[in-house]
Amino acid sequence: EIPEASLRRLPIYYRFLQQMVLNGAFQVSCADLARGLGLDPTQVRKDIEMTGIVGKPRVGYLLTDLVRWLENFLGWNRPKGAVLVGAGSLGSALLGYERFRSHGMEIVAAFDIDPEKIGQRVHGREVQPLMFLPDFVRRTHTLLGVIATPAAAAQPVADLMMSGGIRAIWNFAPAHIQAPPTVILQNEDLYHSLASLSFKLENRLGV
Amino acid sequence: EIPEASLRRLPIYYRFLQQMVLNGAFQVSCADLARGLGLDPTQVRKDIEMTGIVGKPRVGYLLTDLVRWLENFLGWNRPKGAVLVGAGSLGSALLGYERFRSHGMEIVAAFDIDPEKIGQRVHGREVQPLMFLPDFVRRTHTLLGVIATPAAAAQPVADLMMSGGIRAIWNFAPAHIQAPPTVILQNEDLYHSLASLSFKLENRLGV
Ligand SMILES: NC(=O)c1ccc[n+]([C@@H]2O[C@H](COP(=O)([O-])OP(=O)(O)OC[C@H]3O[C@@H](n4cnc5c(N)ncnc54)[C@H](O)[C@@H]3O)[C@@H](O)[C@H]2O)c1
Ligand SMILES: NC(=O)c1ccc[n+]([C@@H]2O[C@H](COP(=O)([O-])OP(=O)(O)OC[C@H]3O[C@@H](n4cnc5c(N)ncnc54)[C@H](O)[C@@H]3O)[C@@H](O)[C@H]2O)c1
Repeated sequence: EIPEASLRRLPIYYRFLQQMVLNGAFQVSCADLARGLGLDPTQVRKDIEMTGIVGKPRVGYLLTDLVRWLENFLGWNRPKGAVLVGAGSLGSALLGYERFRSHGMEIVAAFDIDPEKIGQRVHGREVQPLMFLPDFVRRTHTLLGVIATPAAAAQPVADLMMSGGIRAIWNFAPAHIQAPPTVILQNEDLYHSLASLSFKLENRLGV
Repeated sequence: EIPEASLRRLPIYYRFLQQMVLNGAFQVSCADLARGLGLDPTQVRKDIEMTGIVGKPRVGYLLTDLVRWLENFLGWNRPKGAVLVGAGSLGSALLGYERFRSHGMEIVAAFDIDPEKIGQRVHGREVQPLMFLPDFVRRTHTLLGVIATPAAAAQPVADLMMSGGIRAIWNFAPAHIQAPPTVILQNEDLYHSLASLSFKLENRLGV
């Protein structure tokens, strides 16, 4: 079992390593990586070793090997199809974001209940009526669902996704979704960050 | 010092409590809250007590007291002005999101470098040229800055914000920003979630 915190740090290393490749470097050690990012070298080494890659003693890793290894470890080189429900302002921003494709996800279809949006194309994908979702998921074996609806709709939409066969849900609505343990649930509730930001701002600076 | 994880859980309790108020309930105990959310009651109690509120033995709390207490603890009843830089697709979604105001933040101004966007109004705020940012921040004593620019622009924009007096930065760009310890930095890098989702999807389901 890989600690969640380590998993979430890997994209920071990955980006820095890509930058090093662009700057023409060939090799990298955990100490280099830690120094470049201002992080604890012991933690960086633990995170990298957790992915199972073995480095050369004292030298470290060939840069392109490490980049490719991380991509493979995270599954970023095998983008998985995803459906998005809620083609509103946040949903459209997510649909328009090309870079998801090189990070393991491609949004292949969008669904909504608003008659004004159904049939429109948003960043190249036609918005379909919500009731077509379970069929689409079953037919295409889509495993990943993204929720960008109002909070009240989040649980019913999650249930509809799971009924079609969705196994992982990325939820942007501020709602606490219940799902069986076989479904991977990732809440991206921006309020968590706002809680932490606002508390820290008030207390550190005595605002 | 309050643990970050506890701080980030408070919005989940807050939302559930608000729901209970809407359903006409008057009192709540930590055990009720834990049961309703399917969470560990010991952790819920620890989180709530950390905010300093004292409940009545065996009964718990008056619901409206607890809701108001959490709002005040998080500073959500005192919205802080924020500036946003990068009025693109994600930035516009953030500008259009009214609910930030009741969670401690109000975006009062937007800045960009794109001549096609400068002078346009996005959800009621006029997009201003980036070079006006430091002056605006100094004049209005704005403490909070939101970054929604491409990754390459994130550090220079953060530096510009800090030069004007910004003391907390909410960064949506996938870039590792360096800031002095006196500045509160909250990275909302969606790639962290994507790393965790994609890894779990690959490994749990053997995709
Ligand atoms: N916009 C942001 O910056 C932002 C920030 C934080 C959180 N969020 C959260 O993201 C979600 C979307 O926010 P938004 O600003 O895009 O809102 P929005 O109103 O612009 O979009 C919501 C979309 O969901 C659709 N919808 C409503 N009920 C539905 C249902 N039952 N099934 C399918 N589609 C349905 C609507 O027709 C609309 O297109 C909300 O839960 C919001 O709280 C948004
Ligand atoms: N759209 C999404 O769903 C999404 C998802 C994940 C991450 N992000 C991140 O959020 C950021 C914004 O993404 P987007 O999709 O809105 O991109 P976008 O291109 O639509 O918007 C970027 C905006 O930043 C402005 N800009 C560029 N350089 C600037 C500078 N030096 N100073 C001020 N403004 C500048 C551009 O003019 C543009 O208006 C990016 O870093 C992206 O990686 C976006």
